[in-house]
Amino acid sequence: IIGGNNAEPNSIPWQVLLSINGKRAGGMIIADRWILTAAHVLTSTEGPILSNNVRIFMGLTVIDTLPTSAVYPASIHIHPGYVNPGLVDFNNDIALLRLEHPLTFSISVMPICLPEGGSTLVNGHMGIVSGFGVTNDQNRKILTNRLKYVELPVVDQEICRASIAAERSKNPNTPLLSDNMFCAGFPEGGRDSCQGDSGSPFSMSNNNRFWAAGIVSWGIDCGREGTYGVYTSIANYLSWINKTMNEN
Amino acid sequence: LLETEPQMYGEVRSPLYPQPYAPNLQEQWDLHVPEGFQIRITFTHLDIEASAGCHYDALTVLFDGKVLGKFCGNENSADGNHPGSEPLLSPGNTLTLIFKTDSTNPERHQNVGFLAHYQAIDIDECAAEPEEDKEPLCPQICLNTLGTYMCSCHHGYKLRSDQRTCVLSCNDGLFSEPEGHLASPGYPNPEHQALTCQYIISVPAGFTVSLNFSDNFQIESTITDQGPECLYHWLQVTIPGRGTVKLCGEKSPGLIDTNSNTVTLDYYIDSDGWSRGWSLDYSTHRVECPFPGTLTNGRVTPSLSRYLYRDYIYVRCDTGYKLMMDGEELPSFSAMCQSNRQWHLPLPECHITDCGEPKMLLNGGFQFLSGMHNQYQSVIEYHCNEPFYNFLGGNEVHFTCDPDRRWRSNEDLIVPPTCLPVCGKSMNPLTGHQR
Repeated sequence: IIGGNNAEPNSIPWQVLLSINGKRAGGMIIADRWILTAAHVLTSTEGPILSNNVRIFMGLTVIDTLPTSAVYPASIHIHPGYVNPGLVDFNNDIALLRLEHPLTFSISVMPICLPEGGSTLVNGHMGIVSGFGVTNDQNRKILTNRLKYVELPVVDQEICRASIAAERSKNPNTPLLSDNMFCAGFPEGGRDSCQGDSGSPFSMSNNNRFWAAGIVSWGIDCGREGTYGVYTSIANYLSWINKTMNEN
Repeated sequence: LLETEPQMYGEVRSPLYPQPYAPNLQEQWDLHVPEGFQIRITFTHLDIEASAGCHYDALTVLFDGKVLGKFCGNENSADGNHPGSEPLLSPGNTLTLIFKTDSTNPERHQNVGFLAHYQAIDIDECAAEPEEDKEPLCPQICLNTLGTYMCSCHHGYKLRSDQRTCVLSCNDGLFSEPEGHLASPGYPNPEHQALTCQYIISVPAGFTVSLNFSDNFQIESTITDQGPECLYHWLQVTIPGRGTVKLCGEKSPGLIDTNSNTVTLDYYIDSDGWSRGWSLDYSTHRVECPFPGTLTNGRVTPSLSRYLYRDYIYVRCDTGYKLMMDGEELPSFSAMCQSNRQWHLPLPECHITDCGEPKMLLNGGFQFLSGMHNQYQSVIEYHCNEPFYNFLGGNEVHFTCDPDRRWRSNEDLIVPPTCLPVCGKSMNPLTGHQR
């Protein structure tokens, strides 16, 4: 998280830390057996990674004291529409992890709500993105072992598309923005999600109840002026989520 | 005809009937039915030349040579002697019919003769008055049967080998019917011979015998220094386990409840003296069992003022209670009053039912609002581990232990509610005061 704050203990109890072959990623608890994350964190150039290579940690804000007994997913369910061999197409960047044993929720481990069906995001509405990804110190990316969060506004889709198009003119390998994505961030930069936050929630709240609007997916650099973070729009995948959970 | 097997019924008709009969006829029919029966003959049609005294043509009916009737003419003729439709009855089991015609027949009217039917009629020998100076057929009891009769004797007598007369015999009186009548031999006439009679009334266990002596009671007593005693004539009543009592005198003992299912009566008189004897009606009653008692949280049915042998009682517990006996639950209970005046089972008890431990609630629990030990009418309230779980809106969380031993909600649910996770509620929300 760039430009954010340390999260207090139990403040984001749905936050999940994934450790996958030594890489960090994020996720969010949505039910007592299910964790929602980004598809790209669960794939490699050889295809989907093995579930026993995915370690799951919950209820933490500091990972200096990682519990020795991590949770391993019973199964990995990557959205069938996610096809991103060259890491240039993040459309459908969404995946589910199913746990073998149900969680018992507590003050530090709780699910986040899913969006209502048909809900849309309003430009400028603030959300919170959190994660254990890299942070910054005097314009340098540094590792952090603390859960951080930052508040970001939803960005107009066309403004975001234009910023990406400008980037593509310089670098044709820049991914495209699809309708399954939305952008959040400040045009002046300085506050953003970053590497290691992928899969973490972009949450919004109504009446002190948080719901997951997006999944940290991709971006151009982190916190750079004129670019925004791109998030998978969860509202577009409610039927797939429900179907996957019901069938498993 | 006599040599043939006797017939029970038959038909007789004149020669050529219903064609006119011929002159100069003399036909005879000898009818014969079995012994003990008599013959009844009915003329269905008779048309014989009419004449005064049936002098020319006639049908003569005879029994044992005696003329029972001589008939001629027809139903409408003024002359002659027509038998009409009334039957003729022979005194015995034979009857002779002789049909005789003269040499001439009337020219204008051709007589056709007769047609008659006969049948055997049982003779009620017992109803017959004895002939003068002769003894009745049976001195005591006469029983008419088909074709014959049988003699029988009153109790205290048995039939002699002549199958007619009776001889005193009063030692084989066993009475096992639920009620009956007994009397001393010859009662109420005095016997002028020594008697030693025994009567045993024995009914199944569970019944008691009551003796009800008639008022006309007379057994000779002997006056001694100590007053009247039953020295030479007596009726001894023996009740097992309760000793004996000798009865005599002229005062009827009236009603005696023996309280036993077996009673022995020994009647003794010597050849001297003068006793008319006694008679009694006996009846039986079922023995009584003690009142079964009352039951806490249950009731005994039926509610009777007395409980007698073979009566059944049933026990039903109040709603929410169960039948228990010796630590075991009974599906039902009934007990019968036995012949030994005891119930065959003691009364059970009614214990309050329980629903067992309520079903556990995942991520929740329950607490008792009322009652204890999961007993009938206990009320529990389920709760979820809040604030992390809660019920769906409207979920019924109060469950009551019902009579069918199930925990049930007011909405008739037996499955406890489900605790659903609460989503999106941080206990330590991200708030900051900096601007």
